[in-house]
Amino acid sequence: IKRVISISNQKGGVGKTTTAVNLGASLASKGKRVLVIDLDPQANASSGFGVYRENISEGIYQVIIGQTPIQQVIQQTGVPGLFLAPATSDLTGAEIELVNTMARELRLRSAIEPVRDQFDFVFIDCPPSLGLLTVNSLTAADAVLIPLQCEYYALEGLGQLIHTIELVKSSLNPGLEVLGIVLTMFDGRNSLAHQVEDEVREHFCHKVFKTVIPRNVRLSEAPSHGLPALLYDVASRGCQGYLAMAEELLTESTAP
Amino acid sequence: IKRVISISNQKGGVGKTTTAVNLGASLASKGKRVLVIDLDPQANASSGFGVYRENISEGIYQVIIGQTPIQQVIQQTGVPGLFLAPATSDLTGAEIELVNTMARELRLRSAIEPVRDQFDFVFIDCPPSLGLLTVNSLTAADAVLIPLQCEYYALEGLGQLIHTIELVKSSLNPGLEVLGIVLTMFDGRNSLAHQVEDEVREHFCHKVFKTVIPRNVRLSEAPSHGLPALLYDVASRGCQGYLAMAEELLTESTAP
Ligand SMILES: Nc1ncnc2c1ncn2[C@@H]1O[C@H](COP(=O)(O)OP(=O)(O)OP(=O)(O)O)[C@@H](O)[C@H]1O
Ligand SMILES: Nc1ncnc2c1ncn2[C@@H]1O[C@H](COP(=O)(O)OP(=O)(O)OP(=O)(O)O)[C@@H](O)[C@H]1O
Ligand SMILES: [Mg+2]
Ligand SMILES: [Mg+2]
Repeated sequence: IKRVISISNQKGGVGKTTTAVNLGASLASKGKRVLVIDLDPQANASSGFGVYRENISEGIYQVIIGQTPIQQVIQQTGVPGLFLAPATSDLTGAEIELVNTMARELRLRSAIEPVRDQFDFVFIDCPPSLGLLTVNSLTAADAVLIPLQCEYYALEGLGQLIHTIELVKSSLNPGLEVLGIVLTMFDGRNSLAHQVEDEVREHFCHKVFKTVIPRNVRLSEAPSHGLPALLYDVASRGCQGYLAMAEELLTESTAP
Repeated sequence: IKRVISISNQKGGVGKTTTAVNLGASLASKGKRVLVIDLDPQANASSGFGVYRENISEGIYQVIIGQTPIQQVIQQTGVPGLFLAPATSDLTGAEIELVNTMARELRLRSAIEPVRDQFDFVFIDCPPSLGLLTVNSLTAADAVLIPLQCEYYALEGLGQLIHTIELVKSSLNPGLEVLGIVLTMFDGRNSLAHQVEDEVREHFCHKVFKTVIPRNVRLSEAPSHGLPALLYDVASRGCQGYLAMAEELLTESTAP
């Protein structure tokens, strides 16, 4: 089954971090061992678990530049079986610093190698860009999960993202596949949301998760408590959406 | 009055493009001459005016690398008095390409110089990052307008943004100021939105626009028609929000 999954979309605010945190937590609650890597200088996935970059001295930046082995920065979260490799603020300069280094696109892939087999799933939360951090993630991954907000600008950007995935696949990571597209922040009262859903399902067919994540304020409240929705409000529609998505992922990936 | 305004926030999906397009259109409807520069490789501000990057051969990328003068890429939009310098897809590579060039942070500033006085306002729509494109925008600008979604992750990122603005101010653009913070996608039914508003107004006081832009689906539908809300649905709460913001900007900036 696909083990290392890059959660990518250069469009901002489409639910990449919310998906990394809550899909990770949902899979852990089903007995899987999961690692979330925060590759975004905003460090939102880290604070989504109550880990604040001011309080950590070493994170994924030190790992990528080869200073620290990844095992040294991996920490437990509040969810059993769910681990985090946090981001520190020096990650902001990483894209510029990496430009003139050797094997700049392969750094994350080799850094993850020693721990890859210790987890059932490794999720990499990407920043909203197609720069060197996202390329590192796509090169390290077995598959890409694309969160997609049901809005016009988000749909428009899909072509450029697919193009970048294909570029990475042909030049850096031949095994890279699209795991799927998950529709996020879905508000059934808006006709635009239905139009986008119809268009995406028609165009990408079985690559679109059946589970649709609804717009649900509990998902946006949870990070202010440093908790995934599973620990903040397990009965909420948002949390239930990610639990259903985890179920779908497990059923699909065991499917022949 | 502040003429060149960078619309920046590294947090994704907070309403940067929607603000550039609709504040620009609102000011033009009040008789101002406005230029919107699309500095985001996603080219959303361009398509928000019905200009698609497949159809243009030269845009802001050619201007930044010094190949084409900005006058040559500026085009009319459907709103009288509102002009656009569009983005093309080669802008995606600009951040990496600029890293080793001379005066890499000053390129946009010198490119805008010949046309700066021809407009009452120049808005620069930034990508969701603090990389070289955003730094170019902050270096070219007289002031920064910060759209802020009333959510936890968006609030968390404000410190890093203010820090970057101060860095640019001290090393590249001493005249740079914060024009203000505008609260976007405000949903009065959510207590989280009110909490964020209270915190921001307490912390940043008069720097926060009195006008709050409500969450309004008409704002997200308009770009799928290639139109600003002014031409799509002028009576909508979203459009009225940006018209009120334009009024506030004009009144404030003429204030002594
Ligand atoms: N299903 C949902 N319902 C309601 N709010 C949501 C949902 N998913 C995400 N959010 C909120 O929407 C905002 C954007 O989500 P998130 O930060 O996860 O997106 P992102 O793609 O990671 O953003 P960025 O591009 O900045 O990294 C956040 O404030 C988050 O709390
Ligand atoms: N006030 C609003 N009400 C409803 N929808 C909105 C509002 N403002 C923006 N949107 C929608 O929310 C999404 C994010 O807005 P927008 O693209 O303008 O943000 P952005 O900060 O420019 O994003 P990026 O970081 O990707 O550049 C878009 O689909 C837009 O149509
Ligand atoms: Mg994120
Ligand atoms: Mg934008």
